[in-house]
Amino acid sequence: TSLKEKHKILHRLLQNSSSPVDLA
Amino acid sequence: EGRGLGLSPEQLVNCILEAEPPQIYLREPINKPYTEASMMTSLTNLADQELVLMISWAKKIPGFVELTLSDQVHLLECCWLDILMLGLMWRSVDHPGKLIFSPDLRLNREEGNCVEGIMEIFDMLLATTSRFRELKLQREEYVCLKAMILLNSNNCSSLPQTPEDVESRGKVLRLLDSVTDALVWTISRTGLSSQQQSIRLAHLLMLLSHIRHLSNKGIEHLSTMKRKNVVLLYDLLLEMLDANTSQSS
Repeated sequence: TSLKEKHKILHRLLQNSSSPVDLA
Repeated sequence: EGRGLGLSPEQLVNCILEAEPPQIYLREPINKPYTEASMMTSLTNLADQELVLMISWAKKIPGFVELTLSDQVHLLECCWLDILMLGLMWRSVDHPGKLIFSPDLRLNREEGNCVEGIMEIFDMLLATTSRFRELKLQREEYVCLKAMILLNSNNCSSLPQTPEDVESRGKVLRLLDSVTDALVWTISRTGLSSQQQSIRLAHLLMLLSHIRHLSNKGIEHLSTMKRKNVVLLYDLLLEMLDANTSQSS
């Protein structure tokens, strides 16, 4: 996975095990 | 037994039904008369909220989180507007002539007049919605179609690079088969003859190409609105739009 991919918000929300709603 | 998921079609339909996101509302109410900026701000505000919920939804589709992270990202980037539009059609299906973006934003086609180029998209959304109305789309069919859009969206990706990529692509195809089985099972419960069931399946699937066409139009329109500085896009929506425009250019 490229560095650019890793900085994506989508990437982060998918990776996080908690609900994305909490993150947002 | 759902091709490796260990779920029957009925269980898979129930899982997908349970994954459905909650209803959303405008963060700030919009006053009439609508302007190009106020309407685009409201529509993008809703889209931004829905995108966050869409990520949660995708993670609840059985098998999705077992795909590589890069495939998960790619699938969502390819189909987010198709999914938003199908959701809009489902909310609007019982309201002829109206587009129910949220319970507090119900628009008719003339109200799209204030945004340059959006009425053409509204008309196409209304036409596809009325086709779903004619077909009497059922909730179970709707959720299966939405999951199929997600899993079928990967056609524009590059060739797999690693053994993990190859395995992940295989998983996507098996998941797609499972959801297809689930849709076939749902249609089989309608009491139609076997031939009528096949025709219904074809009618439903053919609408997905209309939705893809609509979402391409929508991406083009949103890019124009962004370029003209009509609306400031939020981070996630901006990122999803950029993923589409950079792929197509």
